[in-house]
Amino acid sequence: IDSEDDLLQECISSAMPKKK
Amino acid sequence: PTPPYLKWAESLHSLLDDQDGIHLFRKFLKQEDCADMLDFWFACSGFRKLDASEGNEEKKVKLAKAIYKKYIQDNNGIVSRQIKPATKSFIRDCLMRLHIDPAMFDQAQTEIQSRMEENTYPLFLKSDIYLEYT
Repeated sequence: IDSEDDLLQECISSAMPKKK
Repeated sequence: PTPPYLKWAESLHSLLDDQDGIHLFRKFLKQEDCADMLDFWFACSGFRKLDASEGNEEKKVKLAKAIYKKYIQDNNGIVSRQIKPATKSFIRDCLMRLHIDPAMFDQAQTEIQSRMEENTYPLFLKSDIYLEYT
């Protein structure tokens, strides 16, 4: 089970552009 | 071709569309004690994306609560201070009724984006961090 912080971090990363 | 750092000066979106741009902007915001604004902006985008994908409801609820708790609940937080009271009530209501909507953070994200466009983004373009990079 993810902690809240991990979940948030994963969410933030998922919205970032991928390396070009 | 236009170097990326010149593109960053075109609009906030051009800046947030580039990994190095984000990294440098975040460094600047951290110095100004407002990196949470950028993290919140991306958290809102990520939340919307999560909802678009096949997903488990429990995770969405948990994530919506985590975003609320970290950035909105505390009225003294840098993000919370810049979101309208009505917008905060709307999000709180959604959570209380467990009405988890993909667009529930959209208005708050727009408000934070406007503050960045009016304030921190132009300051960033004049900052030593940016000028030294260029």
